Amino acid sequence: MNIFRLTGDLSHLAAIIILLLKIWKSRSCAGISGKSQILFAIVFTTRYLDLLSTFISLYNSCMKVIYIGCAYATVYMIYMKFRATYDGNHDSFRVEFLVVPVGGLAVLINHDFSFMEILWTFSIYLESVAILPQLFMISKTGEAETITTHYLFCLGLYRALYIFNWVWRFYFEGFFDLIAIVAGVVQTILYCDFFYLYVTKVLKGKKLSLPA
Amino acid sequence: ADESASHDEL
Repeated sequence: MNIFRLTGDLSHLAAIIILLLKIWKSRSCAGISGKSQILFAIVFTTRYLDLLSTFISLYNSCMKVIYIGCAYATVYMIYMKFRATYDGNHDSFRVEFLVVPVGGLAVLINHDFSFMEILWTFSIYLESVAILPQLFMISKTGEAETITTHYLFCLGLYRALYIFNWVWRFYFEGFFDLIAIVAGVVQTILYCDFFYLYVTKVLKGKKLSLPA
Repeated sequence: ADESASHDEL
């Protein structure tokens, strides 16, 4: 554990909680992509199956349980509790174009051709692109609520901190996991455009809206 | 190298 990984995990946790609180407090999931949230629920489920087989640390297990629990709670709020506020018309990204290639890639490029390992690899690849339906939705509507941008910023920050974590681990532990690193870098790049808008607009007190 | 020995990250 190093400071980048800890702050990365906490930033990830903050993102998840910001999203849950936004939906809960406003009683609305307007502007949130239910498809991205389903993808994240799939990501956590397929990655954290090792909760049942491997114990790493109390921290590790607790965080996994919290992430999975929050992911399903978010999906429940979007598709059940506050379904009436879900903006399905604008959430039109075709997720099969992500899930199918990612599944194929996980079978082809992995550390070990075993059930658990392929699921882990699938979750890593899927996480790297799971935010695309959300970004697509924002580009389609041309705007995002400020609280939604805070959520996205925390999520992107988590990815960026994980890259620093891998640099740290490579230098001080000689550890690197190429699959996680490549997927993580891809994922972080997807946030770059958003980071730019966040810094130039949201942090200056303006609402995030895209030019028509 | 056995990179996949343990996935200790979240």
